[in-house]
Amino acid sequence: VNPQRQITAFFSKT
Amino acid sequence: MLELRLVQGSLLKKVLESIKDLVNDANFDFSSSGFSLQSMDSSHVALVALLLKSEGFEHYRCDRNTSMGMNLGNMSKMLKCAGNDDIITIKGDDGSDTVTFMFESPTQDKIADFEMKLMDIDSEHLGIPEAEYHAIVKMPSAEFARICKDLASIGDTVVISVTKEGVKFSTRGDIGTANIVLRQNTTVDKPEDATVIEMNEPVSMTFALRYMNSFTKATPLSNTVTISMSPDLPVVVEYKIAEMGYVRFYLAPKMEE
Repeated sequence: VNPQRQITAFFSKT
Repeated sequence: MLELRLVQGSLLKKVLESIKDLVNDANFDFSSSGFSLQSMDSSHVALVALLLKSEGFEHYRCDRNTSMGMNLGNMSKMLKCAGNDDIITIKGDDGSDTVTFMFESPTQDKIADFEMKLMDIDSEHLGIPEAEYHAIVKMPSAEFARICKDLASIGDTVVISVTKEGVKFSTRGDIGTANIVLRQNTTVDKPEDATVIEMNEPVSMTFALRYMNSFTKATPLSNTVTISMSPDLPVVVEYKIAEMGYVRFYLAPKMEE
């Protein structure tokens, strides 16, 4: 099973 | 004072239907140039970004930038009360804790007002950097929806691979495997039926089909969909809204095994 990554790992808060 | 009149009210109904299952609550950000929304799903795996530009409205007035927190399920309930041919007007007053949706029938013989309570939403706004994508696939949105639905009956994840041969959608599950390959096809009668593959470098990534299938609820908004991929970036699934803007879905990839 491939673990799911999160959007917040790629885009940072503004 | 905020007043936006959208003659093609069905567009707003379709926009809500496309995002309401992914996102429960969101802030609608209104400015003089249009309105936008950005929100992640509750698991922070997908992000939706909506833009509707002021030019697409018959009348657009927004005196000052304002943000309105709305429950999308409740908004959808209200917009479902508008007929598909109705003109929809969104109205708001500064400092008010409600927003009004006005529905006018095309012949002006039925006019309805629905006032919805706003809510305070603490939402993080993420910066989405401009990216050069390794591959961009433009294809009929109905075909993409069909593929995601078909593959979801076999497996939970889809591997999307773009090579110079075409774009391949693959899955595997307990009952077996499935591979669907689309080749570039621009010799079609209507441009919206074309599959166009722009590839700078081959790319192959794995995504959860549950989210992909949720994104395809935007299919009624556009005849075509664009899928942009680069390794180690969320995929962008974009449905353009004619003359007005877009709904973009960003989905974080699964880690490769």
